[in-house]
Amino acid sequence: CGAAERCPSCGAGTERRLLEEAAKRQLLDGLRLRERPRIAHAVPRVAVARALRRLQADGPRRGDPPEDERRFEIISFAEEEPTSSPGTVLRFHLSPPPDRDVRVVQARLWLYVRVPRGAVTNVTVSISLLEGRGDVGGVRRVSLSARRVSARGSGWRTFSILPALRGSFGPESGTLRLHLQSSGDGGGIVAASNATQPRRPFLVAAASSRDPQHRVAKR
Amino acid sequence: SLRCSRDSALCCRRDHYVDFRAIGWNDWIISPEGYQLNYCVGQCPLHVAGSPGMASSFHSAVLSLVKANNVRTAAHSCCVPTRRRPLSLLYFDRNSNIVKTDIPDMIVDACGCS
Repeated sequence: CGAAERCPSCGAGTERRLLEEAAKRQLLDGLRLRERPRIAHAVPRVAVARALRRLQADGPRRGDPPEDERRFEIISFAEEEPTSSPGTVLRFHLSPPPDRDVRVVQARLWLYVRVPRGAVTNVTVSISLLEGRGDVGGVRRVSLSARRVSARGSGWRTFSILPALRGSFGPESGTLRLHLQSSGDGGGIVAASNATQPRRPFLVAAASSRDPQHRVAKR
Repeated sequence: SLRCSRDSALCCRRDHYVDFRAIGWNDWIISPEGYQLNYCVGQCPLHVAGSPGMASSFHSAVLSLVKANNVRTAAHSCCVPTRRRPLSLLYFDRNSNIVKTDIPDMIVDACGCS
């Protein structure tokens, strides 16, 4: 303090670069990331916009969190896994936020149910969690939801799958696998057959974590 | 808690906007497009110690302590943030998931002398 705060050898360019480096450091520290994420595969902007609209449609986030609590909302887009069993296997890569004690408070799967134009149909959708690797027939399955959806025309439907995450972001591996089966007269689920599919199923999870650093800072 | 003008010498808040496109981070940060990296700069001579941005009672407390302890008048205190707010961020993580979170105390709103 009190020292000459201007950097004697700094020109405007140097000062701007210093500030940009400071901003990068501040953002990564604030997100608890060691380095900036390298995006493995870009998500189509249409799918991002649609998912964000759903996130907003889910209603305003519950009031301000307590000072030492941080809230996250994560949208994860499904990848389809090949399976020899009837139905579809969806895989989600949920890299848990860097905090350790994250508590998942809400988890919903968004599926696009396609129904022939003008028809009213009943589709029964059953969702189960696949534990472990391997195809549907060889792993333990935990039933999460089996629900009859009466659909007048195609559209998005949500299914709560909170038990699948059991308070955390899925298995340690960070990969969550769900097996979907739909039965009904004429309706069906649009799976994530390819990454550019604008109607890819996606998962919205809301979590909170205690923010030890913030608590200390406040004290 | 004053914004610095060009020739401010006393403790003030210097504003600096960082555009994520300018630092090449707009590919993974979806929103916002940038943020205010404000910081505190300037002198805190004794007579303003504990003043702008802090409760005035704190200021008088500091001055009476200084007199009572005969602190060297050349002492300076520090120009520090006295009010900050969170930054809401929407970004892609390494698995191309979209994460929405608030980073607490990210933006300096006011500065003052400690």
